[in-house]
Amino acid sequence: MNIFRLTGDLSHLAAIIILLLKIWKTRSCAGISGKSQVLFALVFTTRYLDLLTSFISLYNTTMKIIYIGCAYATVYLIYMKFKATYDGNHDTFRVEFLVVPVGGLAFLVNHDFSPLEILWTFSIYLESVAILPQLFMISKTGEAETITTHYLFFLGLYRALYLINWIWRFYFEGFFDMIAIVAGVVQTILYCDFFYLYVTKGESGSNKINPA
Amino acid sequence: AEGEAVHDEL
Repeated sequence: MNIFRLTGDLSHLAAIIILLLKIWKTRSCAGISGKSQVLFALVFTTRYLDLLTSFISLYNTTMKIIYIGCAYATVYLIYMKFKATYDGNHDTFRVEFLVVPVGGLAFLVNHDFSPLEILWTFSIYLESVAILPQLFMISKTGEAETITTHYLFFLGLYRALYLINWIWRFYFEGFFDMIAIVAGVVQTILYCDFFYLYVTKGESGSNKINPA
Repeated sequence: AEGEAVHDEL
């Protein structure tokens, strides 16, 4: 565990909590893509099946349970509790265009052709593109609330920190996971445009981000 | 399976 990995995990946790609290406090999930949140719940579920097969550390287990729990809580708030505020008309990204190719790729390119490993690979690939419905929704409506942009910022920061973590681990531990790294780079690139807007628009005092 | 990778990251 290095500082980049730890702050990356905490940044990821911050993003998840920020979104959950925003929906809870405002009693509304307007502007939030339920589809992205379902994909993230699917990502955590398929990746953390190893909770049942191997124990790594108390930290690892605890964080996995928190991530999964928060992901399902978010999906519950969007599709059940605050369903009336869900902006489904603007959440029109076709997720099958992500899930099907990603599923196929996980079968073809993996470390080991076993059920758990294929599901892990699927989750890695899917995570890299799971935010697309959310970004698509923002580009469609032309704006995002400040809190939503903070959520995206921490998600992007988590990815960037993980990249540094992998460079660190390569030099100091000889650790190298090609699948995680390639998917991580793709995922980070998807956030770059958003990062630029976040920084430039954020400083202008405007509380809206227009990605167009 | 034997030699299966353990993924220690989140």
